[in-house]
Amino acid sequence: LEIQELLTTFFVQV
Amino acid sequence: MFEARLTQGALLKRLLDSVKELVTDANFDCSETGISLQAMDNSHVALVSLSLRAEGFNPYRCDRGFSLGVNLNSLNKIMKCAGNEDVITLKADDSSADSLCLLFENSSNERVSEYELKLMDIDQEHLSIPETDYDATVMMPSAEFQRICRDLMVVSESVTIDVSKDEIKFTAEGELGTGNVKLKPTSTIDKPEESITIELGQTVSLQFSLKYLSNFTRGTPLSDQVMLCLSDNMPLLVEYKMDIGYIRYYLAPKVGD
Repeated sequence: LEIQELLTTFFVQV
Repeated sequence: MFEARLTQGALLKRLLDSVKELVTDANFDCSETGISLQAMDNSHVALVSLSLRAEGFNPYRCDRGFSLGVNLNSLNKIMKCAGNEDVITLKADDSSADSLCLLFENSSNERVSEYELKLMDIDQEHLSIPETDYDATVMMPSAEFQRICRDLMVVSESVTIDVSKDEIKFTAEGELGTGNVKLKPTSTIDKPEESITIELGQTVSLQFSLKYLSNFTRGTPLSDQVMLCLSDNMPLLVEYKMDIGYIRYYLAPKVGD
């Protein structure tokens, strides 16, 4: 099973 | 006062067409250096970052920085009313911008149409995208990338991209079976737009959703080449470069079990 990561895991919200 | 006149209006039509599936509402941030937009899709899996330099417009005037909150579906509907050869001018009163004026002039200038788009207040979170020294940077014909995404979609909705020194490999595995496409670097001097180049720091293998990648390939008409940047456990960067600027798509990876 593949889990789709979220961008907010990698890029900081400013 | 904000005014931006683009002689090749078709470019703006294509640009909007390439983001309309991904985001519905977005802020166009206008400053004296140009127009930029950054927006994530609703599921926060993908992001589009658009940048158009002031030099690409003539004239370009932006007395002070401000944002145009736009519903992209509505803007797209109005852009459909512009001819592919039309010169497109965007205008707004930058102090109380409650609407965006769009002017479409045909080349012989005997047909001018003017539309006003109501603007919205969009409070969007902004992501800071770190400058990344990618493990692998691949340049290839944009049509080739579009075809690979479309072909492998028949096999699976996920694709694994493996980049090594002398090959980029796209692999899909699904119910019906498997499929893969391997490309080797080529450097055809006479046709640079056909060339495939791989700049490798270290080999990298990542998995992505083909649904999103196919969506990104709506940017294909904007540039002959597409740049893919990959780093282990980092979002993929897909960039279509134009004279006037660029459109960049970021996609978070999938992690297998």
